[in-house]
Amino acid sequence: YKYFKGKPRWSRAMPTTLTYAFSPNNIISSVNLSDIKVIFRRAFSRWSSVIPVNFTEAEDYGFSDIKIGFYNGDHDDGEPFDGVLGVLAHGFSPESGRLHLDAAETWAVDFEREKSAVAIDLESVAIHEIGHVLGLAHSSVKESVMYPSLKPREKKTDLKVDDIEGIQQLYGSNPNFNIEALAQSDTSSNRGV
Amino acid sequence: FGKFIDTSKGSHVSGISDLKNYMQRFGYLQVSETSINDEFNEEFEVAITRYQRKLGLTVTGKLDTETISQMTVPRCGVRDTAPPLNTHAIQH
Repeated sequence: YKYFKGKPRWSRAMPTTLTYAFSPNNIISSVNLSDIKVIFRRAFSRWSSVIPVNFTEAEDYGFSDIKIGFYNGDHDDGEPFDGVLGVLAHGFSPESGRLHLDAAETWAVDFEREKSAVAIDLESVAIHEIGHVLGLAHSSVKESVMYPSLKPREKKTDLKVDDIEGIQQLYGSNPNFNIEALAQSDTSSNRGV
Repeated sequence: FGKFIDTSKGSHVSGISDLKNYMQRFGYLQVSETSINDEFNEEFEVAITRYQRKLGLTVTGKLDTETISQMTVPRCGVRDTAPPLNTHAIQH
């Protein structure tokens, strides 16, 4: 795992709750908003299961800690999107809270329903970008969710030991988290493969 | 991308400037835009090596198949090695 320069993190005392909201003006119509909300709720819960940070959806976009939106091309943050594939999304380091997804992608919440060869798994990307919003930079560990690339129709939704150790160095551990259970799960998976 | 495969330092292939822009975009190369050309020079070789090391690829310093394939995979727009986006942004 790696951090951004200066190792920024959300500086409030732990445990804490961060609010998130979806931009009312920058959303996609190809996926139901209710499905998008379910996906992000699940993505946030992946991180909250390992650190003492909870996430709750706020109605007021302007005052939320984490602001999520889908944008096309140049959207005035100096990091324009590039259309289908290429760059999929970006998340800003703490405590900016901005999480942007490229509206041009074929976002999928279920590959059974979305058959496109260029479909991108929304949950995998959401989990990755939340990692940036919390302070993790890109990892060199290919299996980790913080590895920078994701193929079309690929899912990567399980936090790996590399992700967990990295985020817990920043925020500490969720008291209910058991690293040994995860390690056993990883070992079992590897044995299965 | 086939024309780039196994090119190495000293090569001059049309389109290498695009790969240099890619390397620049993700923090592996820092040169002025005017000096980005189609020559596979030493700076580009260093950038390729850094890219391969960072992404867990075989480190060859060349545009081998594995490296080219990795560059075609969709990815996050956050730079891999440079400072983060907008570190000065503090919420008030």
